[in-house]
Formats: sequence, C-alpha cells, structure tokens
Amino acid sequence: IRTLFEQTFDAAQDNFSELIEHLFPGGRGRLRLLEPTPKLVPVPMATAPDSDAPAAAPAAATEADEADPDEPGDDGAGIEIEVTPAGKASRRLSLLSGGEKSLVALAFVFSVFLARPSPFYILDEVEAALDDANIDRFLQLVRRFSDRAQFVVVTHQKRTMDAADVLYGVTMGSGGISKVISRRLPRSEQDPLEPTAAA
Amino acid sequence: IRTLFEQTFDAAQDNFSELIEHLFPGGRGRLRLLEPTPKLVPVPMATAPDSDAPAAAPAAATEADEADPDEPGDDGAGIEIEVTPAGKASRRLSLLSGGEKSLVALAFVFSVFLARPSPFYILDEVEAALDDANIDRFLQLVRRFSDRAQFVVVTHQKRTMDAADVLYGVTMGSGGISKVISRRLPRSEQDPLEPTAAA
Amino acid sequence: MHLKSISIKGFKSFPDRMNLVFSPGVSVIVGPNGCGKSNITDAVLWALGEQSPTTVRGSTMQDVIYNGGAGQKPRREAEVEVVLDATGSAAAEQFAEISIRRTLDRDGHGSYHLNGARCRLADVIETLADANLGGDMHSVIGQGKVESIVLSKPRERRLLVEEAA
Amino acid sequence: MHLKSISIKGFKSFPDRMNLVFSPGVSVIVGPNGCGKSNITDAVLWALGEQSPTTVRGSTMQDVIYNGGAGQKPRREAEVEVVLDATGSAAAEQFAEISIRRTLDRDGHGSYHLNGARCRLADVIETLADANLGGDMHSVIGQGKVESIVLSKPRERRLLVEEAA
Ligand SMILES: Nc1ncnc2c1ncn2[C@@H]1O[C@H](COP(=O)(O)OP(=O)(O)OP(=O)(O)O)[C@@H](O)[C@H]1O
Ligand SMILES: Nc1ncnc2c1ncn2[C@@H]1O[C@H](COP(=O)(O)OP(=O)(O)OP(=O)(O)O)[C@@H](O)[C@H]1O
Ligand SMILES: [Mg+2]
Ligand SMILES: [Mg+2]
Repeated sequence: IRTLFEQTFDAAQDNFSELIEHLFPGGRGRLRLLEPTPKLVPVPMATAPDSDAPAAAPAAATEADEADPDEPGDDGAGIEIEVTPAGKASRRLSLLSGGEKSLVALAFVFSVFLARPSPFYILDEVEAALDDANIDRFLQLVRRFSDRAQFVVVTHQKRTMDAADVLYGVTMGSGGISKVISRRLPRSEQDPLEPTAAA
Repeated sequence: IRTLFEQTFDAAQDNFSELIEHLFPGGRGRLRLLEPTPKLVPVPMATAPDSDAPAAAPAAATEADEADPDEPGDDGAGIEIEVTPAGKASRRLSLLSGGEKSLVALAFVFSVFLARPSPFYILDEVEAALDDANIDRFLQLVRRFSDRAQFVVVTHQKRTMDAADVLYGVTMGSGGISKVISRRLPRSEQDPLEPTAAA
Repeated sequence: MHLKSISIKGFKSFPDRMNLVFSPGVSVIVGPNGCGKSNITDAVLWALGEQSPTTVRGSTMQDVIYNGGAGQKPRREAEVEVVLDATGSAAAEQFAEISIRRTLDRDGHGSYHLNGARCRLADVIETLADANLGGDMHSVIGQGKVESIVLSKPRERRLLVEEAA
Repeated sequence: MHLKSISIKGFKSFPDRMNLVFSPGVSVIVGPNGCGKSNITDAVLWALGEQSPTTVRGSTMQDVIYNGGAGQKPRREAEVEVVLDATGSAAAEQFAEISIRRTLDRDGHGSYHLNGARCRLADVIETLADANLGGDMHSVIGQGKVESIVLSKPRERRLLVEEAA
C-alpha cells in the first residue's frame, strides 16, 4: 500500500518526462526521488592515529554527499530534477540558460498539477525569459490543460494574449488608481495554439 | 576638499534625477546619502528601575532605525534610492512593479556610469521585465551614451536588435556547440531611437 | 472549483471598490509596467491568508493599504474578498460558493470572514486545504519567482509535492 | 578604452576556438534560448578573474569546461582571452592593447597571463583597476540580476559607487 505522496510523485514523474519532451523537443528529463540517508554522525572510535578514513561512513555516504554537499545536516530526502536538452550532455541544472530554467520549472509545476490539480493557477510573467518559440510551447500546455483547472496568466507580452478565453486590460489612471476592463475573446475552431492531433 | 567618493556621488545624484525624468515621464527621483550614525551601544547606567527610556539613545537614533531597522549593527552609511512615478505617492521601493524596479536599477547604473564611465558595459537581458515603451526609453539611453562607453547588450528580443551598430547572431548546433555570426548594421541619419533634439 | 470573483478595496492601487469576475478556462491580464497587474495577484494571495509582508512586496503588512496619490488621500483600511465557485467539489457539501474576506487597518487590526461569518486564519487555511489550495499557495507563481523552483533544494521540491498530495 | 576581442576555447558551449571581434558603440547579441549568449557574458567575467563558480552558474569552477555533447568528447581545459583596446587610456602607457588570458583544467590547475606573460590574479586585478574596471565588475549586469540593485541594502549601493570612484 503506497502513501499518497508516493502515488502523487509517481504520476508527477511520468508527467514530467512527457512534458520535457514537449518543451525541449529532442531532449529528455526525469524526476528522481532521493531516499533519506542515515545522518553521518561522527562517532569517536579507537582508530589508528594515522588512519584518515572517516569513522562513520556507511555505503550511502556518496549519495548523501551528492544530495546536498553544502549541508551535512541534510538527510538527503528530496526530489532531484535532471534535464538534458537535445544534443547536449547531461550536466548541472544551474548551467542551463535562463529560458531553459524557466521551462524546467514550468514542467515541474505542470507535472504536479496533472497528478493533483489545484482549482486555479495564477502565473505572473512566468514567460519573461522565454523566446517566441518557447512561449508558444508553454501556451499550448496552458490551453491543453485549461479543461482541468482555471489559469490566470499575468503578462505584458502581446503573444500571450492570444491564448486567452477572457482578456483583462489594466491601466493606471490619475491618483495612481488601477482600472480594469474585460473582454471575452472568441476562440476559433482552428486554434493556432492547439495542435489538431488530440493532445 | 572633497573625497573622490563625494565628487562621484554628487555627479551621480544629479544624473539620477535627470535619468528618472527620462525613464518615468512625469515622475521624480533622487539618491540620498545616509550619513553614518554612531552605533547604539547599550551602556549600563544608574537609571530608575521603572524608567524604560533606552539608556544609550543619541538624537540620531531615529535615522539609524530608518537606515536599516533589521540590522542594529548597521552604521547607516549608504545610498538610499527614492522614486515616485507620475501621479503616485512616494512609497517603499519594494512595492514598485517588476518593470519599474528594472528602470530604477538601470537609472542607478547609468547615473554612476555618467559620473565615472567604465570602458565597457555588458547588459544581459536587463530589459526582460520592460514593456515596449520602456524598452524604447532604455534603448534611447544606450544609444545616447554609446559615444562614452562600449555597450554589449545580450537579448532574445527583436526590438532591442534595432539599437545595434553591430549584431551578433548566436545559434546552438549539434554537439551542443554555439556558433556566432556577426553583421554590421547601417544606422540611418533619421534614427527612430535617437530624438532629433540634442540629447 | 474555480475562482469566481474578487473584490478589492483600499488594497494597493485599488482605493475604491473594484470587482472582477472570472470564468473557467484561460484568463490573461495585460497592461503596461506598473499599471496594477501583479497587485491583483498579491490581492488573491493576501486574501487567502499570506502571512509574510515581503511575499506581497511590503516590509510591514500595512504597506498593502492604498497610500494615496495625486489628488487622493490614503485609505485607512484594505479589504479583499475572494469568491470560489465550489460546484462539484468535495468542499461544497454545504455551499455552492466559498467566500473568503480579509481586512487590515492602519493600526494593524485585521479580520478574516468565511461566508460572511468572522473566523480565524486557521479556519481559512482548513477550508483552502479541503479545496486543494495548499498552505504554500504553490499554485500561485509570483513575478520573478519561476526560476526559484529550479534553484531550490531537492527537499523543498519534495515539500511542494507533499503539500499537493 | 573598449573591448576589442574575445577568444573562447573549451569554455561552456564553445569547445573549439571561437574568436569574436568587437567595435566601439552598441553591440547586440541575439539568439534563441540556450544558444550560448550568456555563456559569452560568463566568458568575459571569468577571464577577468571571477572567483565564485556560482556567478558563472557552476558549483565548482571546473563546471565551465566544455562537458561534451552528441558526438563530442568533453574537453580537458577551458581558456578565454580578452583583449582590451587601450588607445587613449591612462592604462596604455606601454601597450595599445591589454590581453588577459585565463586557463583552467579538470584537475583544477589554472593560470593567468597578461600580454602573454604568466602572472597572478592580483596583477590582473591591478591592471583592471587602472582601466576603471572595478573588482566587482559592476559594469557587467548578469541575466536576472538587474533588480538586485533595487533590492540591495543602501550600504551595498555605496560600495558600488566607491568602487567606481
Ligand atoms: N499601498 C499602495 N498604495 C498605492 N499604490 C501602490 C501601493 N502598493 C503598490 N502600489 C503601486 O502599484 C504599482 C505596482 O503595480 P504592479 O506591481 O501591479 O504593476 P504591474 O502591472 O505588475 O507591472 P509590471 O508589468 O512592471 O510587473 C507601483 O507603481 C506602486 O507604486
Ligand atoms: N560546461 C559546459 N559544457 C557544455 N555545455 C554547457 C556548459 N555549460 C553550459 N552549457 C550549456 O550552455 C547552455 C546555456 O547557454 P546560455 O546560458 O548562454 O544560453 P542563452 O543564449 O543565454 O539563453 P537564454 O536566452 O535562455 O538566456 C545550456 O544549455 C548548457 O547546457
Ligand atoms: Mg508585475
Ligand atoms: Mg541567457
């Protein structure tokens, strides 16, 4: 019998790999669950004075070090993200570009969403680092998932407006007072953001 | 006789107010130098047991608190930035919008640049949070100042390309190898980014 | 369940009552820099119980009260009401709608109301948990915050999934 | 003074030698996400003596060495050379050009060269200071870093001005 966390994580794991294939065509990615490792507690032992092997090092040491080398107190339990864009070798997430990092973060958020949707999502300028092609890939996902949750997307970019069912235009008037007008947008049968194949 | 810092700061101060007028039409802003305040060191004194006035509180206490309420160890010496966009009341910088914060930061960088230019500036996606009108205001400054320093602007936005003397197009090829091709752009006499009035 | 409407008064750049109605599907909020878009995001976060002023860009929570402008006096109180349409949701045993309202005045006195009845923050949190809107509001990604998911520690991401689960 | 050219080899996404010539005025570097633009920014920072791997998005400094890709082996060493055109500058008493070259290999062994002669980091820093390129490279604003100036403490901004002065 699996915990609710494990069920959710398993579903998120499958979703994540699929979403990375959509957002990084030709690329691949996965989520990995790092198991908690026993804490390495230095234990005074009767070791030879010139021995320099750490006294309390179980086999899992390497993984605990990898999990969080900066924090020896970390028990290493956590979710690791691995992504390899097309044609590149797998490497540290931190080396990814600004746009690539945004895509990875969005893939993670959506993979959890698909496993356990919240009723609504508010995304404020999440596409700021994305180029036009990646904005389109992101918006395709928003359109695709909009039957399962409500999405409120805040943006200053025109391209993102095309994904809306309803548009809210905000302006700042005198006195520093914001004013909002809304308009429902007709969505055509042929939606440039929605691929004709069943998504 | 003033220190080099004071001379630089005075010049930056004048520049900042002017730059804010350009970037926030109808708005105003200034840099303020906070003088170092004597540290408040609690001194044991023979005070009445029911007195609750702090024992070591010189007149400057209020300013030290304002300078950095979170860090009692801070001597309060620093540069404070105040900006009031058109029609709004002056308030905390933190409440400004993402785009407004970017403009304030750029005004600060340029105000120091005008006081003491470095030979070159590399600006990587600094306009990501700016709407089109603000990108234009920013690019006007870059063009205007390009006779005093070399600017290398990294961007994924097309609008910014129009400000270039030389364009460098980067692409990622197989094996994860970046390739660069460059092209000099003719700049016409009538430059949409350069106002005809002497700037 | 979805966000049905939000009513903002005295909060940030909305000194006078402003009602916004939302529909299911995709809503896009657009406008130039500084016009008030993220203030709407902050209003939702705040009404749903945000405890940290810095998350809504203030240094004290009173910073969210409309502070005046050209020809306008500051307001003395901020109020935001969020109405969730709960039809078809497990949380909707009694109500088709769930209304959460929060207020705060200049002296720092505030209140929460659930469907018009005064309540505590804990009651709001419990109601949201039933609606699968977790304590950390992981379903709201604030401006500039998207990359933090990639830069965060593995342990923090686990918490995100545990909360959703 | 201005940046005259940069030569990148084995650094990040530039496994084979890549030379870029710059002119005075405004240069704009464009391209899609992940193509290598910010890697060029990192190369300049790194050649001019950056000491913190996180500033160039690594966790160890060896992370900047080209790590391989489809059909490509990793390289064993990274090298970046920055040439400054010093004509008309106070720093140009002897040379019309100042060349700064940095290398690093997989074992963590590195070197600095100033105009072809091996030197220490301190010599590079001193040369840059004469050219008004301060220790903190405040003239380079990295991706996602522009707002930090507004969020920084007053004391940090003062340091920025002091360094420029
Ligand atoms: N308490 C307050 N009283 C009055 N105005 C406020 C208050 N708090 C914030 N504001 C104003 O709201 C504006 C910021 O609005 P907001 O962050 O919503 O902009 P935005 O539309 O998201 O812009 P951007 O596209 O740049 O992110 C600021 O100019 C700020 O002065
Ligand atoms: N040591 C390395 N070896 C090989 N490739 C690397 C190395 N370090 C980084 N890269 C690759 O460089 C790419 C990032 O490049 P860069 O940050 O320059 O992109 P960018 O053009 O700035 O994109 P964006 O517009 O998204 O900011 C990543 O895909 C990363 O995998
Ligand atoms: Mg905003
Ligand atoms: Mg980049």
